[in-house]
Amino acid sequence: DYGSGIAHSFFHGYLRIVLPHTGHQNNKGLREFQKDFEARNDVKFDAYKLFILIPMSTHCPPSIDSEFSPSIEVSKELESKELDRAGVKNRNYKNSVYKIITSSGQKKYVTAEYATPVKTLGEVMKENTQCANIYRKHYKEIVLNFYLTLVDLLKNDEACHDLCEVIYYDDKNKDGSGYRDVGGIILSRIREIM
Amino acid sequence: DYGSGIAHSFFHGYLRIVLPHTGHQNNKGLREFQKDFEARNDVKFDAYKLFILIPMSTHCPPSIDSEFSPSIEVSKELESKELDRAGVKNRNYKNSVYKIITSSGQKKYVTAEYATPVKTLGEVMKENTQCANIYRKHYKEIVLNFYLTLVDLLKNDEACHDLCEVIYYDDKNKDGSGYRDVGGIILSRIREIM
Ligand SMILES: Nc1nc(=O)c2ncn([C@@H]3O[C@@H]4COP(=O)(O)O[C@H]5[C@@H](O)[C@H](n6cnc7c(N)ncnc76)O[C@@H]5COP(=O)(O)O[C@@H]3[C@@H]4O)c2[nH]1
Repeated sequence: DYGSGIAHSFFHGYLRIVLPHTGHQNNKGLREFQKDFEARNDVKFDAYKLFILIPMSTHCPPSIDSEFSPSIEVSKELESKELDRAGVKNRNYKNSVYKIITSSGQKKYVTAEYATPVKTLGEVMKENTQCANIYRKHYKEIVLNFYLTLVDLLKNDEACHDLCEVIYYDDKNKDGSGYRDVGGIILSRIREIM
Repeated sequence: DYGSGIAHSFFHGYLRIVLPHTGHQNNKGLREFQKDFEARNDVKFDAYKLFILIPMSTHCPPSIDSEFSPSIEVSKELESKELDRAGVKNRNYKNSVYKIITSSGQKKYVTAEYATPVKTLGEVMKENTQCANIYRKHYKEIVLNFYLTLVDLLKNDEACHDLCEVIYYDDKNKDGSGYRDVGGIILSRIREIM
């Protein structure tokens, strides 16, 4: 089914490429890039992980520091890595760093992004086709399956499982007025895991 | 189903981003990048298209100029473009150019790559799980569905349909001794469309 299919694709075609420690200078893993970033910018990450956001509505703006998330500011990107993949020479992979401003004014650095397949599902649903109609009817189920399959794949992968924190959440505001501040959502997860 | 799901993801999450003409200097489309490449390198593309290779076996080496395709040489990459997508700031997209040496010694320049979701499916199948078992049993069908859905999505998209040539082929040698030279496969398609 679609949800578990794109979870497999996301895990094998992306997380397995960007997360693991490889020990090679020209093929660094997430943690190595984060340590380089800390050294270059004199900051500290709370968690050496990639936070993957799965908003139930599929709404994934281009940047996490959207108008709905005032507690989040863009920081710089981690260094990118390039490798040949399926005929694309030097395909570029990189992750973004954000700062979350806490209620006490502290700055917490995190490496985070939305789950791209969920964004893409959102775009597929906007089409005016029969296919898109089916996706619009079942998208909640598809996103849930994507989340459950992804968590399972990570749990069973030695190299990846403690490098990734997947957050599945209802991203709409309770009063229906818009979207929740993602900063608070990430901070709650950080507190849980520390 | 998996095949049509990853075709939607590939079309909306990639082809729609890299192919179309946008008219913006900071968000060029394939054809604009190809024209820049021709000017900088004093060469000519036979076709202003992205050739997407879908090998039935799912075997997609890192570079098209693999040991099985002696008629293909790597050229340079087209210029890349960067844009914010689903929380990844300045995500990088670029395509590769290859030269095909014809039987008469001519050099034909093409922008080509394997369909990465097919590569990823190949990797998913190698796992030692129940899920991978199902994919191994049905992969031929999945790849075919991917191809048919992709062709259909392209046919119905004004902005993309004549910027992409999808080649679905049996990539194994008839005598079972290895894989066919991809150069010949691409040249046949070029002759058909010119
Ligand atoms: N955040 C993020 N950063 C990345 O660099 C990245 N690369 C892949 N993915 C996601 O992992 C999964 C597997 O990727 P695959 O390469 O098999 O399919 C990809 C691939 O076939 C194609 N594609 C996307 N970006 C590129 C690219 N830069 N070059 C070539 N092909 C690309 O279009 C498919 C869908 O892409 P996304 O919808 O962005 O999400 C992918 C997908 O869900 C990424 N996600």
